[in-house]
Amino acid sequence: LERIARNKRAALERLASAQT
Amino acid sequence: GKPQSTSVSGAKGGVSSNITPPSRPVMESTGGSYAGANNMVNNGLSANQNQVLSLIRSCPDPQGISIQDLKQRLSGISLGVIKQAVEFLSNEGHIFSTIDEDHYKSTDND
Repeated sequence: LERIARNKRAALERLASAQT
Repeated sequence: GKPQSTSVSGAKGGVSSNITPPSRPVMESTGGSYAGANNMVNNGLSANQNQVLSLIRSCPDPQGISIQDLKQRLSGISLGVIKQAVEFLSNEGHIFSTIDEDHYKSTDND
């Protein structure tokens, strides 16, 4: 499902920005 | 005439002191020695959030785990607390919703 991939990408970006 | 003898000896004892400092102990506060303290925060998360996160991590389904499943497995935690933890973890990027807002999967388990 595209929604899953899209949400995962967004989550990974949030995780990356939260860990800086 | 008088004989004069002048002897100048310019020998300096050159001792270079290159002492390398010993490695300093660095204060690290990653309290990871004891796992099992339930109210102990490990990585900035509360105990409930950690439980929710580890449950979501342990779910192998591609669509993730549902909040109902989380509630069943975390029988000691109320649904509201679980939803709060899920929302927090989602905001932090640890988890994300998959097929709908009730199914979640973890990002760091891939």
